[in-house]
Amino acid sequence: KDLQFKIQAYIDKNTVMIFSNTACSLSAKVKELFKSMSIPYCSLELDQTEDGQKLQDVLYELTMETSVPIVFVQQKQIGDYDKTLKAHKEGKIQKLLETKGHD
Amino acid sequence: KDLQFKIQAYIDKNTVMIFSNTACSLSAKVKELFKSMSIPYCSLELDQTEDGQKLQDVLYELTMETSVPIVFVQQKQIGDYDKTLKAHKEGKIQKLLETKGHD
Ligand SMILES: N[C@@H](CCC(=O)N[C@@H](CS)C(=O)NCC(=O)O)C(=O)O
Ligand SMILES: N[C@@H](CCC(=O)N[C@@H](CS)C(=O)NCC(=O)O)C(=O)O
Ligand code: FES
Repeated sequence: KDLQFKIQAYIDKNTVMIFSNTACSLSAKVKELFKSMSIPYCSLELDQTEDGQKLQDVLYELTMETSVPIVFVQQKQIGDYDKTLKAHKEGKIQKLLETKGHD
Repeated sequence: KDLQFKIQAYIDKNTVMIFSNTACSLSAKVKELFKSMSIPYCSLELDQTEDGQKLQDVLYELTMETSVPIVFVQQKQIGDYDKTLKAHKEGKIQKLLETKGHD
């Protein structure tokens, strides 16, 4: 479907991709996490996007996550806020960013 | 207005009143806080209530809070999640519940 293509493009084109909601403080928190690491990210605000609900359905099919935020790093699905925080603490996010830095 | 009356009734009739949203994990967290203290609460889920948006406008006029969750204890406005957590840590919630327990 066209929406699946859109979602995949966002994931492929951005080192860090956050599917988010402007009204959600947990989504805001995950963005602040990347800001605090000085890591740039791209975010798609589903509540402010046309077909936001349909995009969220596509995301579910892709990720099995029903919620926001959903985070991808280097096209790898990290998951929700909890999983992202855990990955950060375990140094996994840093690792993902480094490995592809040496093309 | 009729909605103001409704909101006030919820506050007056419940020792702990939480204005909430079923989709919001921060709202879920504030409820868990009261559960962990074995304190019963009443919650109104604005996303599942008719006129939920209008009720939220009324809540703003009353509380100056634009967000959810919003917590009242013994008809006293505690505020949002952060303020509620802080009040809990400072023992203020416990205090409010005790003072009125001795009628
Ligand atoms: N534990 C999850 C919580 C995710 C969650 O509950 N997200 C909520 C917003 S805070 C949500 O997407 N609710 C709407 C839905 O589930 O469709 C995390 O760490 O991100
Ligand atoms: N710091 C606040 C955060 C409140 C907040 O941002 N709430 C969000 C949901 S998590 C909200 O109500 N967004 C919709 C709105 O502001 O209308 C708290 O401790 O509760
Ligand atoms: S909507 Fe409240 S934390 Fe996500």
